[in-house]
Amino acid sequence: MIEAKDLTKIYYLDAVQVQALDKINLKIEKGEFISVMGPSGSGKSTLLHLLGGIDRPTFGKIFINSADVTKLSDTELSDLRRDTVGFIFQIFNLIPTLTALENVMVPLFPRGADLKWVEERAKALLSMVGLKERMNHKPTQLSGGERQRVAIARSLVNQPQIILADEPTGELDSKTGREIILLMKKLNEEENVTVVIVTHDPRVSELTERIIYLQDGRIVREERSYD
Amino acid sequence: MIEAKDLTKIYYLDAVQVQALDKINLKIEKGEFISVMGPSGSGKSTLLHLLGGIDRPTFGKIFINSADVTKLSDTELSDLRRDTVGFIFQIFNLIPTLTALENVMVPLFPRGADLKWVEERAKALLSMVGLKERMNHKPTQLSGGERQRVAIARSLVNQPQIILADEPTGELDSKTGREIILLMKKLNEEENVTVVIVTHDPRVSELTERIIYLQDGRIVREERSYD
Ligand SMILES: Nc1ncnc2c1ncn2[C@@H]1O[C@H](COP(=O)(O)OP(=O)(O)OP(=O)(O)O)[C@@H](O)[C@H]1O
Ligand SMILES: Nc1ncnc2c1ncn2[C@@H]1O[C@H](COP(=O)(O)OP(=O)(O)OP(=O)(O)O)[C@@H](O)[C@H]1O
Ligand SMILES: [Mg+2]
Ligand SMILES: [Mg+2]
Repeated sequence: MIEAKDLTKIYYLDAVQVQALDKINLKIEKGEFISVMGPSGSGKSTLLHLLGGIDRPTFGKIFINSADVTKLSDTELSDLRRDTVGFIFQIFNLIPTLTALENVMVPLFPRGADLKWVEERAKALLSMVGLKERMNHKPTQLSGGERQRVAIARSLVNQPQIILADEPTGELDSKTGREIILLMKKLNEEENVTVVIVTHDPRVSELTERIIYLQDGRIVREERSYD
Repeated sequence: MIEAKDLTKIYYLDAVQVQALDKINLKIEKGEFISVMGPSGSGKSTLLHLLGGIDRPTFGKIFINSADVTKLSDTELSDLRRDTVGFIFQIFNLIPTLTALENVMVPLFPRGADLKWVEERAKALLSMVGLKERMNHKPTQLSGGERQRVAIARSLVNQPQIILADEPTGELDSKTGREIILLMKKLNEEENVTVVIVTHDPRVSELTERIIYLQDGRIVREERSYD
């Protein structure tokens, strides 16, 4: 379903080069529920951004459903991403002038969907993450964990086949965080959604079936659980 | 050193009122090393913002070193804050057009300090949090955990008497997070700096000597350790 071949990303800054990813080879099958761990700066967000087509590699290939995404134009890539991927950003990227409800509806706006239906779906997702009472708050009127949950609800509104979650529980207490991961696990088991979660929290990774460890832009270890 | 009396904060949004804090009574002695925990939305950031003079209460009093801060003008409050408090925001609040180094230097700019000395101090703090190789990166060119560490270094540059840290390890792997808390513990033990850490992470709170639990804007429980 998602495959990376010799995936490499180098950031160029004036005199300096930062090798964020160094020949990553990785295969993620449809319906897998995996986590990615590693030290701060090890390349986790970079990997997720490349897998989700939000950024382009410097070298190497990415295949989503066997399509070579490095061959797609920017428009084709963003269409594929919009239809297939739900992305939860490490820094949320909420639109400050829109309410929580409007922020969740944004991914479905350009598609001519029935606005009443989009609103109902967004409300249902916000209730599911415990934000029924906060729908009309703007991001500055929400707590850190509430903003994170808006970002989570938004990632689900277009019923993605792939969820790429960059530290989705970083601002949440353990009870709320656990509920979020179990929600993703439910989508994974009932609808075969592929889920990739970047996390620093072992209580999150222990709920996944496979853990990929990054260090200095490389995969250094993998663990699988069989229960 | 810091005292809250019947501290209350109500946010007003058109038709709705949110009671974020409800008559909080709290005394923090100089040199204490405490943590604040509680569910997402329970009022932790609001409490920290009021204690740090970043926002004003709706009712109730706050005393910093016996001075009633609710009686200070905005200018007096921001002077007190700048001289006394190091604040680590849950959402970092880094200036996107400045480098990591410049961001750390910002709190000392208006004070006519020798610029070379300010730069040396900022560099030392960035090295201390592991960012020696990232000083010239702008925030968008840093990982989530690197941005968090810039925010941490910045909070220490004016040698504050009080550190108020809002989830300072939320984006960090456990090794880096532990180093940050031990750094604060060192400042607490060697220089008697008062430290208040909002956290969701029990591995952080177990390093503190007192834990305050919030729920729905109230203190519901306290724990003290005596070892
Ligand atoms: N400007 C605002 N206007 C209206 N409501 C607000 C505003 N800021 C915060 N709130 C609400 O006040 C409550 C407390 O917010 P606060 O940020 O203190 O929570 P928190 O304990 O820090 O949560 P988290 O762990 O998610 O960061 C939340 O329910 C939030 O929605
Ligand atoms: N636009 C950029 N320009 C230059 N360097 C960058 C840029 N974006 C990221 N980096 C660097 O690339 C490295 C990997 O970044 P990345 O965001 O993937 O790390 P991460 O594993 O997600 O870290 P964290 O756990 O702190 O979020 C970091 O050292 C960072 O400084
Ligand atoms: Mg990251
Ligand atoms: Mg908060």
